[in-house]
This record gives sequence, structure tokens and C-alpha cells, in this order.
Amino acid sequence: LAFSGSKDEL
Amino acid sequence: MNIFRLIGDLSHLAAIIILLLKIWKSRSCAGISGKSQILFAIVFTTRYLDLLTSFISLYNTCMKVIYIGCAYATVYLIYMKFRATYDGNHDSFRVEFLVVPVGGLAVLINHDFSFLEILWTFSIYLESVAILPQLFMISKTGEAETITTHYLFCLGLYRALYLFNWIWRFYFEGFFDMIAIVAGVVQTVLYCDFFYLYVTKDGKGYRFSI
Repeated sequence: LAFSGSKDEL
Repeated sequence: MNIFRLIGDLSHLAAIIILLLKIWKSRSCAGISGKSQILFAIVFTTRYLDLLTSFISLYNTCMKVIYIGCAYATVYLIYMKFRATYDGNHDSFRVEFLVVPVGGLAVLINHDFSFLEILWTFSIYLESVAILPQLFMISKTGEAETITTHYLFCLGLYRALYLFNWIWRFYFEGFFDMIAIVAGVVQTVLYCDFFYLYVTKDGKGYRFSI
């Protein structure tokens, strides 16, 4: 599971 | 960035601007839940604290600043400038029933037990239910103006498009974020009943029940 991976999303 | 994500972001932006313009042009926030708007302001504030710690892209930074700015502008219009038109009696959803459990869940289920990460997780969970005071208000008064239904449609469409974005990212990037996905599914499901009414009533203002 990618950690903090969706921070590029809004 | 893929097409679902981009259209989703633009749909989100459209929703925010539709609401601001509706209130500004009509000089009234009748039918709008101030509580939902406060929750969205909290959502953006707690999620975009990384503006202070990391730079992702010009697009990312600009959109975050616009979302936060518009959210606070909306709250200002409802509770300050046009507060005489705010229908507080019908905006009676108990937000503590959302914020407290969501806060507890963010502390329990997160990717990393750190301050910023827990606030980010809190914002994801809170966003998924932040529209409930608005839907509750509409169900209580039994009606929504046409422009308000357009606002809700754009807001729901945004999260539905994000689901397609995550499917895309899973297949083409092998990426997924379970917290965002589960919360996103919950958020989208909350709009389903509304989507059905919006489409079948052709987006006209209507008497509305949930």
C-alpha cells in the first residue's frame, strides 16, 4: 500500500 | 494526471464557483447549509496543510489555494455578509455526530501516525460526509432551487470521476490508496439518490425527498 501516495490529488 | 482526474477537478471547481455566484448574485444564501460549507472549509484546511511543507506542481498549488479561498469566502458570505438570509432553523444537522466519529476513525485508521497524516486522513473521511447537512436541509424543507441542484450535481460528479481516476491509476500505475478509495465510494454513494432525482427531473428545481 503506497504511503501518502495520493497527496498529488486534490 | 488523467482525463477523469482533470474533469473531476474542474467539476469540483465549477461546483464551488456556482455556489459562490449563486449567493453573490441573489444576495441570499437561502437553502444553503452553512454547516456543510464550514465542514468543507475544515476539509480543505486540514488536507492542504502540505502547501506549507511540500511543492507538487503549479497546478496543484493553484487549485489548493483557490479551493481554500473559495471555501472561506462562501462561509463569510453565509455567516457574515448575507447572514440575514441564512436559514439556520432548517440547518439543524448535528455536525458533532460527524466530526467526532470521523476524528476518532482518522486516529485509528491512517497510513502513518503523524500529525499531518492524521489531519489529511481526517479531511478525507470528513469530506465523504460533509454534504450530509446540506442533504438533510433539503430533505427537511422538501425543496431545492435549480441552481442548488446544479451545485450538488457538480460536487457529486467530481467524486464519481475520481473513482474512475483511481481505477485508471490502479491499472496503469499500479497505484491505489485504500483510505481515499473507500471514503470516495462512500461519498459518491451518498449522491446516488440525488443523481437519480437530478436526471429524472431534468435538473429542475423540485420538491425533493430523501
